[in-house]
Amino acid sequence: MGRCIAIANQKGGVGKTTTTINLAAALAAAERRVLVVDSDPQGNTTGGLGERRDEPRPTLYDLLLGEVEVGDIVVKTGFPHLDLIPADIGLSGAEVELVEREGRETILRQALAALRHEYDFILIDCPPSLGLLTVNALAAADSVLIPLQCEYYALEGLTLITNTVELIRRSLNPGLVVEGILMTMFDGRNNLSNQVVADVRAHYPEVVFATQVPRNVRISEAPSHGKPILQYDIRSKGAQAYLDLAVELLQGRGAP
Amino acid sequence: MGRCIAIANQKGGVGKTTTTINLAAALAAAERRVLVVDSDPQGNTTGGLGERRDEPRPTLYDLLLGEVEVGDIVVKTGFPHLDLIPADIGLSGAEVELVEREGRETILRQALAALRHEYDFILIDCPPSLGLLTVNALAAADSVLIPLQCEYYALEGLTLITNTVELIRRSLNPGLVVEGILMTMFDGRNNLSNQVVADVRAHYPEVVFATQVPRNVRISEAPSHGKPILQYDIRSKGAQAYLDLAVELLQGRGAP
Ligand SMILES: Nc1ncnc2c1ncn2[C@@H]1O[C@H](COP(=O)(O)OP(=O)(O)OP(=O)(O)O)[C@@H](O)[C@H]1O
Ligand SMILES: Nc1ncnc2c1ncn2[C@@H]1O[C@H](COP(=O)(O)OP(=O)(O)OP(=O)(O)O)[C@@H](O)[C@H]1O
Ligand SMILES: [Mg+2]
Ligand SMILES: [Mg+2]
Repeated sequence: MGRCIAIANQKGGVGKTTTTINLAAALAAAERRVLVVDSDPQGNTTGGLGERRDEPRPTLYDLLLGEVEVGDIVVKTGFPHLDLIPADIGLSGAEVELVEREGRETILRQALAALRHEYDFILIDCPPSLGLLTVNALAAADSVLIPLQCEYYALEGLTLITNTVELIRRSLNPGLVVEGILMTMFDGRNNLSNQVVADVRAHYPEVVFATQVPRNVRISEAPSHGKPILQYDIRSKGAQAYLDLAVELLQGRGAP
Repeated sequence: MGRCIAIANQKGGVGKTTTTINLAAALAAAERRVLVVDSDPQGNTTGGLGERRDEPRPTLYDLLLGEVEVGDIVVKTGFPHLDLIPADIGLSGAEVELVEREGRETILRQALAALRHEYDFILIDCPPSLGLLTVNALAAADSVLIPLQCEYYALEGLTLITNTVELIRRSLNPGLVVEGILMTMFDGRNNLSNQVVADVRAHYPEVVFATQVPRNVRISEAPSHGKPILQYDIRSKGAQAYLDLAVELLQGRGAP
């Protein structure tokens, strides 16, 4: 039975998509069978894995509306052991269309249930909001990985996501835990970066990953080539950081 | 009659809040009367102007639900000529609660109508989504300023916001125009940055501001002091860029 991890944070631009793609690629390189679910209407995870967003095919939207079976929408990416459930802008319609639906918060959990045994890891990339798509991901997941940019606004917003996780745990998903907080775009030369890291490690000592992802221009170049950083530049600091993160996740940071 | 400008882009972390606060402060320094409306439940514009987000007072949420008059929620910030309509996480409830409401897309436009004559500029900071809060801002605005981070995913997502502006123009707000595209976090030493700028200037020659905001650590430090960059460090490159942007806006880039 695979582990399902939601990659979530309502703050925008903190590295949710970058972490989803590159952690997935690192786990796949370690021969784990990985499914990536793009639940952001922007479709950045879909594009960053080299899949066209404007391809006429069913996406997560069609699955949530119950029009297709989950098996019909899984895409084999060009990367071994790495499959994708794609998204496109049509998914933004789901937020409004599902409001009236019975059990609207657990549609994704039910849809993914049929697949759980086929993968070692299912990673769900979330949009920058705490709306129905993110709630569905948190209800479906065993744990949530929170990417946190080393910036003030990101730090200010951390309690918003941790409060939401707590709410979901009490109402929809009693087993939900925080997999970890991942510091991203860390720049050791910059005071603010160091201050934010020190603050977060002091307040959340149990849950911050030892791995920190440095700001690394190769990471931001990779998506324009439709590749994870491992395939784009394995020697880069960014690739190394995500390989370290995969190892940390596989070894279990002491988490149950 | 003042100009109302929405600062919008569904891509997260591109500099919407940073542009709202610092353009507002630059216009206020030029003795224009400015109102900033924080329509993002994260409340970063509220926090970045030094106002506490957890202060027990009415916010934009109460205005949209019709429980207060607009005059009751305007906060005088510590900065001359700069007022604020604050937000907090409660605002995220509005997205769901307003779905059933008649005329749900133009509630903000009606609420702000009473204030338009009191300000030279009204700037609306939007959340990173194309949901009801952003739609309300686009329906209320005369124009939309699109901050665009010099990164691949931001470039990929540009058509999503320009398409939405076109939809709003045809359905809710025939006068809505693009005020301009503002390149943010530009780093001249980095190929990707230069490529993205060249691409955007080639595709949208008429609408890209001449002013580009460089990546500047002082900009990201200012919010932790609750101040715009002008007040935090007037000599910084970031402060200079936002003063240049205000001048460009006031002189009219030849726009009607
Ligand atoms: N460690 C890093 N070093 C340099 N650039 C990075 C790094 N991580 C992410 N980026 C870049 O920063 C931008 C934001 O990252 P990303 O899009 O992954 O964040 P996100 O949280 O998914 O954004 P959104 O909230 O819009 O979904 C992207 O352009 C990405 O390429
Ligand atoms: N020119 C700049 N140089 C350096 N840092 C910047 C610059 N502009 C913005 N930042 C920082 O980048 C981060 C993202 O900016 P900001 O929060 O303004 O974006 P946003 O589009 O409002 O994000 P969201 O989508 O979450 O609302 C913030 O931590 C901010 O301080
Ligand atoms: Mg993303
Ligand atoms: Mg913002």
